[in-house]
Amino acid sequence: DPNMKGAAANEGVLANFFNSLLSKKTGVPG
Amino acid sequence: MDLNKTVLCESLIIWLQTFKTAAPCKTVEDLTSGAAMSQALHQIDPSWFSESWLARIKEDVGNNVRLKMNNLKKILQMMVDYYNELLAQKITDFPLPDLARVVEQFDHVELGRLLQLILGCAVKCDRKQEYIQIIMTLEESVQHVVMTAIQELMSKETV
Repeated sequence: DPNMKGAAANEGVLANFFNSLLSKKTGVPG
Repeated sequence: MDLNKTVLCESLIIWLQTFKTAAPCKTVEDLTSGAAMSQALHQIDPSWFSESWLARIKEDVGNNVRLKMNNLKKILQMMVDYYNELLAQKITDFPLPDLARVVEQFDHVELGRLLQLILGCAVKCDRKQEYIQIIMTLEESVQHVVMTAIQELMSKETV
Protein backbone atom coordinates (compact mmCIF):
# COMPACT_ATOMS: atom_id res chain seq x y z
CA ASP A 1 0.00 0.00 0.00
CA PRO A 2 1.73 3.24 -1.15
CA ASN A 3 -0.05 5.30 1.52
CA MET A 4 1.29 3.11 4.28
CA LYS A 5 4.76 3.26 2.79
CA GLY A 6 4.56 7.06 2.65
CA ALA A 7 3.43 7.27 6.28
CA ALA A 8 6.21 4.97 7.39
CA ALA A 9 8.77 7.04 5.47
CA ASN A 10 7.48 10.24 7.06
CA GLU A 11 7.68 8.63 10.48
CA GLY A 12 11.25 7.64 9.73
CA VAL A 13 12.20 11.20 8.72
CA LEU A 14 10.75 12.59 11.95
CA ALA A 15 12.39 9.95 14.14
CA ASN A 16 15.76 10.52 12.43
CA PHE A 17 15.56 14.26 12.88
CA PHE A 18 14.56 14.24 16.54
CA ASN A 19 16.99 11.47 17.41
CA SER A 20 19.82 13.41 15.82
CA LEU A 21 18.74 16.45 17.79
CA LEU A 22 18.79 14.37 20.96
CA SER A 23 22.29 13.16 20.29
CA LYS A 24 23.64 16.66 19.64
CA LYS A 25 25.60 18.21 22.45
CA THR A 26 23.61 20.84 24.29
CA GLY A 27 24.05 24.38 23.01
CA VAL A 28 24.83 25.62 26.50
CA PRO A 29 28.57 26.19 26.75
CA GLY A 30 30.48 24.58 29.62
CA MET B 1 11.91 26.65 3.75
CA ASP B 2 8.56 28.34 3.50
CA LEU B 3 6.49 27.25 6.44
CA ASN B 4 2.78 27.98 6.29
CA LYS B 5 2.67 30.49 9.13
CA THR B 6 -0.90 29.82 10.24
CA VAL B 7 -0.12 26.14 10.51
CA LEU B 8 3.09 27.04 12.34
CA CYS B 9 1.22 29.08 14.91
CA GLU B 10 -1.50 26.48 15.44
CA SER B 11 0.97 23.63 15.77
CA LEU B 12 3.20 25.52 18.17
CA ILE B 13 0.19 26.37 20.35
CA ILE B 14 -0.49 22.61 20.54
CA TRP B 15 3.16 22.11 21.50
CA LEU B 16 3.05 24.90 24.11
CA GLN B 17 0.05 23.20 25.74
CA THR B 18 2.34 20.31 26.72
CA PHE B 19 3.82 22.62 29.38
CA LYS B 20 0.45 22.62 31.15
CA THR B 21 0.84 26.22 32.21
CA ALA B 22 -1.42 27.71 34.84
CA ALA B 23 -2.30 30.54 32.47
CA PRO B 24 -4.69 29.65 29.61
CA CYS B 25 -3.00 28.46 26.44
CA LYS B 26 -5.71 27.50 23.97
CA THR B 27 -6.12 30.40 21.58
CA VAL B 28 -4.03 33.11 19.98
CA GLU B 29 -5.86 35.61 22.17
CA ASP B 30 -4.91 33.66 25.33
CA LEU B 31 -1.27 33.90 24.38
CA THR B 32 -1.20 37.63 23.70
CA SER B 33 -0.97 38.34 27.44
CA GLY B 34 2.41 36.57 27.53
CA ALA B 35 1.53 34.78 30.77
CA ALA B 36 1.50 31.22 29.35
CA MET B 37 4.66 31.84 27.32
CA SER B 38 6.56 33.18 30.33
CA GLN B 39 5.48 30.22 32.47
CA ALA B 40 6.66 27.79 29.78
CA LEU B 41 10.02 29.61 29.57
CA HIS B 42 10.34 29.38 33.35
CA GLN B 43 9.93 25.60 33.07
CA ILE B 44 12.45 25.44 30.22
CA ASP B 45 15.21 27.20 32.15
CA PRO B 46 14.24 28.31 35.65
CA SER B 47 17.68 29.75 36.34
CA TRP B 48 17.53 32.16 33.39
CA PHE B 49 13.78 32.78 33.24
CA SER B 50 13.76 33.02 37.02
CA GLU B 51 11.01 33.44 39.61
CA SER B 52 11.87 37.12 39.94
CA TRP B 53 11.70 37.59 36.16
CA LEU B 54 8.40 35.70 36.06
CA ALA B 55 7.02 37.96 38.78
CA ARG B 56 7.58 40.94 36.48
CA ILE B 57 5.16 39.49 33.92
CA LYS B 58 1.73 40.75 34.83
CA GLU B 59 -0.95 38.07 34.64
CA ASP B 60 -4.19 40.00 34.90
CA VAL B 61 -3.74 42.26 31.91
CA GLY B 62 -7.27 41.91 30.57
CA ASN B 63 -7.51 43.71 27.25
CA ASN B 64 -4.92 46.32 28.15
CA VAL B 65 -2.73 46.57 25.05
CA ARG B 66 0.03 48.51 26.83
CA LEU B 67 0.40 45.93 29.60
CA LYS B 68 0.38 43.09 27.08
CA MET B 69 3.08 44.85 25.06
CA ASN B 70 5.19 45.32 28.19
CA ASN B 71 4.94 41.60 28.94
CA LEU B 72 5.81 40.51 25.41
CA LYS B 73 8.74 42.94 25.23
CA LYS B 74 10.20 41.45 28.43
CA ILE B 75 9.75 37.93 27.05
CA LEU B 76 11.34 38.70 23.68
CA GLN B 77 14.28 40.60 25.19
CA MET B 78 15.01 37.82 27.68
CA MET B 79 14.88 35.20 24.93
CA VAL B 80 17.21 37.17 22.66
CA ASP B 81 19.63 37.48 25.59
CA TYR B 82 19.29 33.72 26.21
CA TYR B 83 20.33 32.94 22.63
CA ASN B 84 23.15 35.47 22.63
CA GLU B 85 24.57 34.96 26.10
CA LEU B 86 23.70 31.47 27.27
CA LEU B 87 23.56 29.57 24.00
CA ALA B 88 26.17 31.83 22.36
CA GLN B 89 24.15 31.81 19.14
CA LYS B 90 23.30 34.90 17.19
CA ILE B 91 19.88 34.89 15.65
CA THR B 92 20.33 38.11 13.75
CA ASP B 93 19.05 36.57 10.50
CA PHE B 94 15.83 35.46 12.14
CA PRO B 95 13.10 38.09 11.74
CA LEU B 96 12.06 39.11 15.24
CA PRO B 97 8.30 39.18 15.76
CA ASP B 98 6.37 42.42 15.51
CA LEU B 99 4.85 42.47 18.99
CA ALA B 100 2.40 45.28 18.24
CA ARG B 101 0.81 43.11 15.55
CA VAL B 102 0.56 40.22 18.01
CA VAL B 103 -1.18 42.33 20.63
CA GLU B 104 -3.33 44.55 18.42
CA GLN B 105 -4.23 42.19 15.58
CA PHE B 106 -3.71 38.71 17.08
CA ASP B 107 -1.41 38.14 14.11
CA HIS B 108 -0.73 34.43 13.61
CA VAL B 109 2.47 34.99 11.65
CA GLU B 110 4.09 37.18 14.28
CA LEU B 111 2.91 35.03 17.18
CA GLY B 112 4.24 31.99 15.32
CA ARG B 113 7.69 33.62 15.22
CA LEU B 114 7.58 34.30 18.95
CA LEU B 115 6.60 30.69 19.67
CA GLN B 116 9.31 29.49 17.30
CA LEU B 117 11.91 31.27 19.45
CA ILE B 118 10.52 29.58 22.59
CA LEU B 119 10.76 26.25 20.76
CA GLY B 120 14.40 26.99 20.01
CA CYS B 121 15.09 27.57 23.71
CA ALA B 122 13.38 24.28 24.62
CA VAL B 123 15.37 22.14 22.20
CA LYS B 124 18.70 23.69 23.18
CA CYS B 125 18.44 24.03 26.94
CA ASP B 126 20.03 21.64 29.45
CA ARG B 127 16.81 19.63 29.70
CA LYS B 128 16.31 19.46 25.95
CA GLN B 129 16.07 15.65 26.03
CA GLU B 130 12.86 15.82 28.03
CA TYR B 131 11.34 18.41 25.69
CA ILE B 132 12.36 16.64 22.49
CA GLN B 133 10.87 13.39 23.77
CA ILE B 134 7.59 15.17 24.49
CA ILE B 135 7.59 16.58 20.94
CA MET B 136 8.02 13.03 19.65
CA THR B 137 4.74 12.02 21.30
CA LEU B 138 2.73 14.69 19.45
CA GLU B 139 0.62 13.99 16.39
CA GLU B 140 2.75 13.42 13.31
CA SER B 141 1.48 16.50 11.48
CA VAL B 142 2.41 18.68 14.47
CA GLN B 143 5.83 17.00 14.75
CA HIS B 144 6.42 17.78 11.10
CA VAL B 145 5.73 21.49 11.59
CA VAL B 146 7.89 21.54 14.74
CA MET B 147 10.74 19.88 12.83
CA THR B 148 10.51 22.44 10.01
CA ALA B 149 10.39 25.28 12.54
CA ILE B 150 13.54 24.00 14.27
CA GLN B 151 15.31 23.55 10.91
CA GLU B 152 14.40 27.11 9.91
CA LEU B 153 15.73 28.46 13.21
CA MET B 154 18.95 26.46 12.93
CA SER B 155 19.51 27.73 9.40
CA LYS B 156 19.50 31.33 10.71
CA GLU B 157 21.87 30.79 13.60
CA THR B 158 25.51 31.65 13.72
CA VAL B 159 27.74 30.62 16.57
